[in-house]
This record gives sequence, structure tokens and C-alpha cells, in this order.
Amino acid sequence: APPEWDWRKKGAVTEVKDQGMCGSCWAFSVTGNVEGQWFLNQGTLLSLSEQELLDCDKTDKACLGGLPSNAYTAIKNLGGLETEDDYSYQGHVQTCSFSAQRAKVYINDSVELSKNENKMAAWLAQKGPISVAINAFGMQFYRHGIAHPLRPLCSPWLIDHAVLLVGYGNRSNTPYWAIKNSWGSNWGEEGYYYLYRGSGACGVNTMASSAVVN
Amino acid sequence: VPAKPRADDEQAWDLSPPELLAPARFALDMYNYGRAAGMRAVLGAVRGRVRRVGRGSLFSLEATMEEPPCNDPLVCLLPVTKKTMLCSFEVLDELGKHMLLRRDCGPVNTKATEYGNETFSSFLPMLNKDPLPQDFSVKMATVFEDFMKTYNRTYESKEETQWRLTVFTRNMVRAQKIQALDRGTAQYGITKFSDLTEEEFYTIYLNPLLQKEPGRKMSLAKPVDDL
Repeated sequence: APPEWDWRKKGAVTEVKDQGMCGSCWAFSVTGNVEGQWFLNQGTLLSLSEQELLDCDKTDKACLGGLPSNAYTAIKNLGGLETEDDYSYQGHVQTCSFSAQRAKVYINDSVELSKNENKMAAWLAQKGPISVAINAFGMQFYRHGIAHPLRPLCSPWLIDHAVLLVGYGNRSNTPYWAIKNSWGSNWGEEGYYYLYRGSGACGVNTMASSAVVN
Repeated sequence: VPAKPRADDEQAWDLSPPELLAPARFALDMYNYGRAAGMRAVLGAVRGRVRRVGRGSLFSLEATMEEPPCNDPLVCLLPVTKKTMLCSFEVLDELGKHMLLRRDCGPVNTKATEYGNETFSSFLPMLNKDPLPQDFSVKMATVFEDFMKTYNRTYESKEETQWRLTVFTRNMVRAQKIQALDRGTAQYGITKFSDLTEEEFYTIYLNPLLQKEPGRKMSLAKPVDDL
């Protein structure tokens, strides 16, 4: 892997979004990944609809939570994702109003990624932002800097928040993952969370995945 | 009657029950906040100590809370028994105004505690012993007002505002403990979620399914060096 990488500087990442009072992080993590995959494979950055997943992915539970692996299947089975403009976010579940005619992107498949963080970094630099899930310990009060909680307090077995890895690097010799969150730009570092890289901190390496766009 | 005169700030002394009434009642009100009538716990035994802090008094209470029996057969676990919780509270009384600084509760006769509340105690006992600054509650109320303005918060009643101030204060202590335990360069403090309890934050914003359900099995991606 290159020593550092940031997909935000390469135009592969949309603006930070806000899930509101709804446990829909899984939808934001997946749409962020698909936005990146579509940009890298088709050349256009589109902001995609999380509300479509809340309403139409019946395997997941909308604001009560969901799994990226199910969401990829839902996108594939539905026939794609509409854009944020066409199917805008409401923050609560509604009747599914997906239209295949309005869908702007599709995915062909989804894959699980290595749990080795060096391999994750190499994959990210070459293939695009990665959907991951982490233990959100301390994030309620996070303001800025690289978080590195003690392992017993941020167990990799207690995963409760899905986010998007968009880059990595080092700040003053401290390796980090740059993580796009979905709590609005008035949280963290303009909506981003920086987490220590290399020790599986908060389970960042346990549930890495991506859509495949051919 | 206090066993010792209130001269020495560092000294704590045991209190007789009448002196505990006001802080214990306040702690009970906070414990029951948001519960419907009929669902509220009642105070059992209580004992406590007090020490002088700045212009106020810091009460450390130990109390048993008798939870009401569960009446809904669809919800209750069998056998239905009356549940007793053992709680320790720290209540600051400053100029007649009470503030709940700490609440740790767990079922009697078990070591289990309420979700998250005891997480740090074993790591940082010193934080619970440090003296509070003078006018702590006044300063905290000012910080809370700034928070309300910054994040455009309004609450439905005076009681809720008081409750949110209590939550906010406890959260500031929690953030300080998280800060002390972080090995990176992160800074923790006031955020737009600072007036939410840990349980509220978890319920509203997080995703419990991620640890409960396995999800669909996906094929492994080819490593990039194989491409």
C-alpha cells in the first residue's frame, strides 16, 4: 500500500450526510461505498439514496439497524440505487417508492475484504472507499484527533456502528484511518472520525466489505 | 447530627437519616425521571456521608431502590419477583440547589451493574476522589447554557431541563474519563450528543444488529496484489 491515501482529494466521496435520529448508519456506509465504486468504475460521482434502502430493503430494519451484506443484496435485487435528489432522506421508514426507471447506478456483486489492515489499505488505495463496522465507544464525545481507546473498552466483538473508510495516513507518526461518519458535518472533524490504524482498534477490520461494479 | 464540625473540607462524616432526606429524595427523583406513575421505584434503606466542597456539600449516598413488580405477563421474566437495586449516588448541594453527579446501580447480590456506568471505576478511581472546583454547579450550568445555544436545544419543561443538565454534567465526567484512557491524540468533550444518556445514544443512533446477526456470507475479495 502507498504510505497514505485519501479518496476525498480524488473526488470519490460525497459530502458528509446526517442520519438524524435513526439507526441507519448501515445504509449510509453502503451508499458511500457504492458512490465510490461507481465513481471509480463509471467516472461520475453521484450522491445516492439511503432512504431507498430504509424503505425497500426488507431484510434490514431501517432505523432499528441493518447489515451492509444484506443491503448489497437488496440493491442488486431491486435493480440499483436512485440518487439522493430523486429519493431523498427522511430519517424514518416510509412505503417503498423505488422506480427502476429512476435508478442511476447498479452493482454486480459484493465482496468481503481481508481482516489484515495492511491488505485493507492496499485494497482501499487501489479499489476505493470501504464499508466497515466499528465499536462506537467514545464517539458520543469525540471532537477531533486520532482516537485510540484501550482495547477492553472498545472491544472488536461489540460492533454497533457502520461507517466508511475513505483514506489512511500518519499524523506525527501515528497511523490512522480517515472515516466518513453519517452524523452531520457538525460532529467530529467536519463529520470525519480518525481512528488508530494497525491494531484492529474498535474492530475496524472485522466487517470490511465492498460492492462490485463492473 | 454531624459527628464532626463542618470545618475541614477534606473530612467526610456519616449522616443521620433526617439529614439524608433532601439529597436522597433528589436522587430518587432523578432515578425515577421519565417513569410513569406505578412504575417508579421507592427508596429502601439509605446511608451516606458528606464532605464540604467549595460553597456546597457533596453527599455520597448508598441506597436500595425497590423496583415495582412487573405486571405485564408478555414482558416479565418468570418468576415474577420484586427487584431490589443497590445504588450509589453523589449529589452536590450548592446553595440549596441539587445536582446529581454520579449514579451507579446494580441488582443486589450481583456484581452486574447498569449498562456502562461502572466501566471506568476500576481504571480511574482517582477521578471520583478529586475535589470538585468551587461553584461547580454554577459553572456547569453556564457551560450547559452555551451548549443549548450552540446546538439550538429546547426542552419541554423545567424538570426536563434539570434532568438534561444532570445528564450533561455526568457526560462531561464520562468524556473526561474517556479522554484520560485514550492512547491516541483524540480530544473528547462537548458534542451535539452531550445531553443524551448512554442508553439514549445507543438506542437512537447506533445499530445493534451488527453484533447480533451474522448477515449474508459474501465471497472473499481477491487481494489487490493478485490482480
